[in-house]
Amino acid sequence: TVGCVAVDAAGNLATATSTGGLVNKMAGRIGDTPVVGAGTYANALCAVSATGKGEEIIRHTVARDVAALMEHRGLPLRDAAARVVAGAPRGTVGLVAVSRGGEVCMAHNTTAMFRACATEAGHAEVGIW
Amino acid sequence: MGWALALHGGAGDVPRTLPPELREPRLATLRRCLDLGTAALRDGRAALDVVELVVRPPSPSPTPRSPASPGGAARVHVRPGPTPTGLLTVCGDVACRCGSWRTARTSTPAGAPCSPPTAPSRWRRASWRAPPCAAAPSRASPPSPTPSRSPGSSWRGRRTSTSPSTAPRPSPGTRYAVRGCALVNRDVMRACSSIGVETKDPSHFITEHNIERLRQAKEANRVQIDYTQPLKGQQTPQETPAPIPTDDNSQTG
Repeated sequence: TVGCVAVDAAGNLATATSTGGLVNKMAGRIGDTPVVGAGTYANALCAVSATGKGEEIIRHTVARDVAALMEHRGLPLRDAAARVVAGAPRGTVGLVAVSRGGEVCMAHNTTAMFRACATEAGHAEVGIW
Repeated sequence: MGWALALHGGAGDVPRTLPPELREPRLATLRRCLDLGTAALRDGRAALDVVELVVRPPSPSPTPRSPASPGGAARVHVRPGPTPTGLLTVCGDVACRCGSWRTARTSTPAGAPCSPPTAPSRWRRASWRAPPCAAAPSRASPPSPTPSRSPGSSWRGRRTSTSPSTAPRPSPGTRYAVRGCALVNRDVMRACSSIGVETKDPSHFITEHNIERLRQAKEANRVQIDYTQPLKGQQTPQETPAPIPTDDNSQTG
């Protein structure tokens, strides 16, 4: 599986999620679920791509919740993402997100998440656990 | 603060004891994807172009990275089937979304109709009912023998190639149930061929690794999943997490 979120130099936000999701799952099981609003969401504030156990991502509308907390509570990206990931059952959700201002967040409550990020300011990270 | 990019390659119980020969290729693939995306952003490309570029495989990669990667462990399932190599299923559904589409609701509704004006009426109705994603782009059996190499491109191509002005206008009073479209299976293949998305022969997706996993599953007569515990006497090295407790069906379904 792979998911990607980006904000370009003009501040445009976009996300793409391909299903695959929770490693070690059976054929035919729901993966990340690229359904917009569940595992994939972008608006003028942020772009989010979630991965993990599809059923939980759908139940918690993970990607949209992050955007909603930013939109309606005024939370920064990192707090919004941490709140949504903490609210999902342990071991089921991971997400990557960027905000319009170029803030990057990679949160997961699983043992691991294959992830990487980079910003124009020079910050870069690649990790698994 | 300028451009930024983040990507993931799946989450779950990846054991910390993952051997270097399995860990390093995955980290290298993450770095390669990151370099691909950052180079595009540095060139001033739009965010939507960049996310699509990253989820599309630039070149065959032995590690799971995208639905179209040959042998992507979580996406390509080779099951006993009518052909010697079994029945191929590529679970390649994908969705893209651009932040500004929401603001563009009046001109191009999010999930705008993606059915070409000439689509059969049956398909058009189907396209009204589901969220914008493309799924199951392939079956190794007629009439769609050649799988789509990149579900993401097929979906985006379909979405951008149909402008509202050419999309069929519903008769006044038609209710929108859900604004969006779902292209599944044969429909995806039809969409791919109509917009020239690159497709591959099913053999492109099947690797020795898949065939070996199918052989082990048949031999053990049990589900074989990415990090299955090796059975006693099996020679092939396995990523060795703790076995899945039999009463926990959260991962095996």
